[in-house]
Amino acid sequence: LERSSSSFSYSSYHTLDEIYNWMDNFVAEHSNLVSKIHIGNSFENRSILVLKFSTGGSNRQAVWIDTGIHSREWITHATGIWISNKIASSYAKDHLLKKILNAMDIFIDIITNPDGFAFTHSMNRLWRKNKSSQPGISCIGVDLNRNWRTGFGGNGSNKNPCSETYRGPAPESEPEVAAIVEFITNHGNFKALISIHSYSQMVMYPYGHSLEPVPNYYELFNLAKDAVKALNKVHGIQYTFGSISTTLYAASGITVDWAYDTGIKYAFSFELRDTGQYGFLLPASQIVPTAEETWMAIRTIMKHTMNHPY
Amino acid sequence: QMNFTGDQVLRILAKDEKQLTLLRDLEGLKPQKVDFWRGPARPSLPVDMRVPFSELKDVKDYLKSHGLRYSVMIKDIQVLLDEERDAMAKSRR
Repeated sequence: LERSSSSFSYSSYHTLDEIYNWMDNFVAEHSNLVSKIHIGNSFENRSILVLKFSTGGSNRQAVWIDTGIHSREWITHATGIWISNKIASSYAKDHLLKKILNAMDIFIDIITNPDGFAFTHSMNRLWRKNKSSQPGISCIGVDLNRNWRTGFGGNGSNKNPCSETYRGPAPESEPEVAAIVEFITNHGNFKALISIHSYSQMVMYPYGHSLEPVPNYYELFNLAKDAVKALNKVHGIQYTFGSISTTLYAASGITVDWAYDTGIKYAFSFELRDTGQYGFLLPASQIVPTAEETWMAIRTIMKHTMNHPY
Repeated sequence: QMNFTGDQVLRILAKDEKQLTLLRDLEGLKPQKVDFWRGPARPSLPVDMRVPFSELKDVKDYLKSHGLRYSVMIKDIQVLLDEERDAMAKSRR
């Protein structure tokens, strides 16, 4: 296993163990800024680890970023790793990032679905859900992005355990979801949440479970527009943006709806680039360009959050 | 590791809501066979569907018989997966 994060290849895909090993090296090398928090365990009892980027203070306003909730979307984990390294390596040079980190903490959950991710390496590369099982039910796994409380059980999810969008037996029934809910709720001061998926080239905000616009719809529309513009400037990739239910489809029990209803006004879901050739099986050569453009969109959202405290 | 040799991803452009419904019906007709990578959402958005090799003929006949236009986005998934695995091994070395 690598001895230091500098020999880690940020333009390649990695296994669960390699990523966890990278995390340890990365935290050790940036211990003045980064720490690792264990927020819970998955269904198969793997650790759920979150990287915390903080310059001090206690219980500061915070930004949450998660990747890999759908395990087969490896480009999202790779983007989360690249962004983590970008924050640590450019913090001292990037004046805006320094301001953001002097005001807020950033938490990144890179492997939100560790069991599913391990399974994509060991058995089924196209596995999407987690690995939970229930007595008497032949199909395995719950779509973790349908298991959140807000809108749970709506028509944008499936009650069939064999479906790829199976919502699970009850809201927050899945330990991977319950761990995040508990962590964010106990922290109590998250002001932005960004959940990264692949693919469709979209930046979206709540709601997914209903067509009703959220109260600060107009602010989110303009912020998504700015984020998409910042993203486009990097490599010319065009994203669409809007609320989930009007831009994509009805989706019930999803992360960003729960976050919004919990009081996190700046909640966004990203669907990363779609080259029209690979779906979420993007070649490793696209990891860095994808992460570079995604970072500029995230940086835009964090800047707005910092400048609009609530 | 499961093998996906011959599996294809079809990109379908549904003209209207009726055609989107026909695609949603496919999930019921072929349970645990078709895997939507981009689910049927709205006529302006493509639908990407992974079809196992064993079901390809049936599914393509179904699409044709209902006038659903499609293109083959990924001709053989296993080829991509093998390339990905090789790239990871090379990077590790």
